Amino acid sequence: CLVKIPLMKIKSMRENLRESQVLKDYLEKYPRSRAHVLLEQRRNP
Amino acid sequence: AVTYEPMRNYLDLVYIGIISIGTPPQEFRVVLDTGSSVLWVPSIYCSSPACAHHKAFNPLRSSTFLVSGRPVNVAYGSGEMSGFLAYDTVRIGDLTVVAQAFGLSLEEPGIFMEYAVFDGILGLGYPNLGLQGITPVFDNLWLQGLIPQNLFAFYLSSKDEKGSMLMLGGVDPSYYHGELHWVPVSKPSYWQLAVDSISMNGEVIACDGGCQGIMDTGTSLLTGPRSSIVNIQNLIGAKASGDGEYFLKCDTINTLPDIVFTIGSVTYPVPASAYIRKDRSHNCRSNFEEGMDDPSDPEMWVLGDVFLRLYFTVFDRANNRIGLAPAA
Repeated sequence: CLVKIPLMKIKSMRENLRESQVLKDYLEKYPRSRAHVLLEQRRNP
Repeated sequence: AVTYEPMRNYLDLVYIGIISIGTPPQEFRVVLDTGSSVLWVPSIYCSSPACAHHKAFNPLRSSTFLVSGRPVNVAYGSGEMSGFLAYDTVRIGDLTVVAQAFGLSLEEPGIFMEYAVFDGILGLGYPNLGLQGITPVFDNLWLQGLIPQNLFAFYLSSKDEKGSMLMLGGVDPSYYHGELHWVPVSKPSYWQLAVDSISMNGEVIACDGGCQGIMDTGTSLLTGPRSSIVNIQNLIGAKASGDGEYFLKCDTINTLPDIVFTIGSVTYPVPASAYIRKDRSHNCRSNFEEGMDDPSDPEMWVLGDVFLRLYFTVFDRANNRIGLAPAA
């Protein structure tokens, strides 16, 4: 009864961004603190 | 209905699975993510450029579709989606879940997802991590009697494009060596457990006195508190680049020692060949990354795919425990 779901290994979003030469722009524009800001907004609405 | 996933960063994700939604089925490539609990895919009503790059669900083509209209917003470490809640039949492998709640995106701001190869995300975390009052996919698999055991397991292959596997409702022992070591889930929300220490050459280099770790298929790297990560980068000779990555000399893969995670008094070595990754241009980067600082738990580590490739992992909802064994 065990069900196996095959997973595929794919190229990462970082690799795609890097190959498109937009990784640095992306990281500058969307710093990881974005979710942290939203978390703080939830705590202190 | 807003859910926050502050630790999510899908930039480095490389494993996806295929599910279908609706009648007749519409296929989607999704991340099977133990660090979140919501299923969402793009909708045909999404106007963001990111949605144009992915398969979008068309409710008009599904005879089993039900709309809730409840707004949904999911914020990730690397972007966000907003949309509305709906219900439809979801198929994963040979299993068919009826009336599964899921999010349909109306907006995926920025270029988050634009460069992603996957269409959406299927969360396998505990229900309280997701939307209030909504039953996640795995809970419905169990509640609708579709799986014999209330657990699932991941085998992540490091070499092949194929070969990685999510097991639902049971464990195939041919995917690991030796015995599974069980560790209790310390906080049933994420798949979180207590880590005893992190050491190198027999000396504790992080997590001194214990810390918390999250087993997360939706995170690629090993993330931890800033001070600990900086310490480890220094110890392995990794230098920061302008864009937050740490580079090191590729030949150190052969000389650097294992970094050992001790969990439940059992040691789980991570060799340099795992914590250093070489790209196609033969540049080598550290697989340790600063995590999102969580004020409620400053000593939080996320053990992502780098760790899960080495150790077959069972996520046992029935007993709220995590099983670990060296991957075959």
